[in-house]
Amino acid sequence: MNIFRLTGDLSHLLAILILLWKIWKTRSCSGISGRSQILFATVYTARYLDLFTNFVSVYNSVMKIIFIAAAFATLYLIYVKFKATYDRNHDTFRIEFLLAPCALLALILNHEFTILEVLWTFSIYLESVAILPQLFLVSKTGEAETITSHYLFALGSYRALYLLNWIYRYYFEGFFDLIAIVAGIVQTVLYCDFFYLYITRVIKGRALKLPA
Amino acid sequence: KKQTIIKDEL
Repeated sequence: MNIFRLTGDLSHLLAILILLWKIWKTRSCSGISGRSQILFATVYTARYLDLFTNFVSVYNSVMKIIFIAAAFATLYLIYVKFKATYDRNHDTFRIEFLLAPCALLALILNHEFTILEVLWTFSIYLESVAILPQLFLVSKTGEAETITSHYLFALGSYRALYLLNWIYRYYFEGFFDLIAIVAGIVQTVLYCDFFYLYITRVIKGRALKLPA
Repeated sequence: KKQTIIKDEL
């Protein structure tokens, strides 16, 4: 464990908690893409199946349980509890165009052709594009609530911190996983546009409005 | 090349 990975995980945890808090407090999931949340729940389910087979550490297991539980709790809030506030008309990104290619690529490009490894690879590829429906929703509505932009900033930062973690691990442990690194770069690059808007607008107290 | 890395990352 290193500082980059720890702050990355905490940033990830913060993002998930901010999202739950926003929906619960405002009793509304407006501006939130349910489709992205479906993808995230899929990512965690596919990736954390080893939760019961190989124990890494208490921290690792606890975080996995929290991520899976929070993902499904968010889905419940969006599609059941506060369904009336779900922005169905704008949340239209075709996630099958993300799921199928990621599944295909995971079958072709992986470290080992075993169930757990292919599912892990699928979750890595899917996570790199899982935010697209959310970014698409923000671009369609042309704006995002400030709390939602904090959620996106924390979520985008987590994988950027993981990139630093991989650089650290490469130099100090000789460890690297090309699949995770390439997908992590793609994932972080997708946030760049949002990071720019967040830094130039939200930090200065102005609302996150996309230039029309 | 098979990388038998233990998955210790989240």
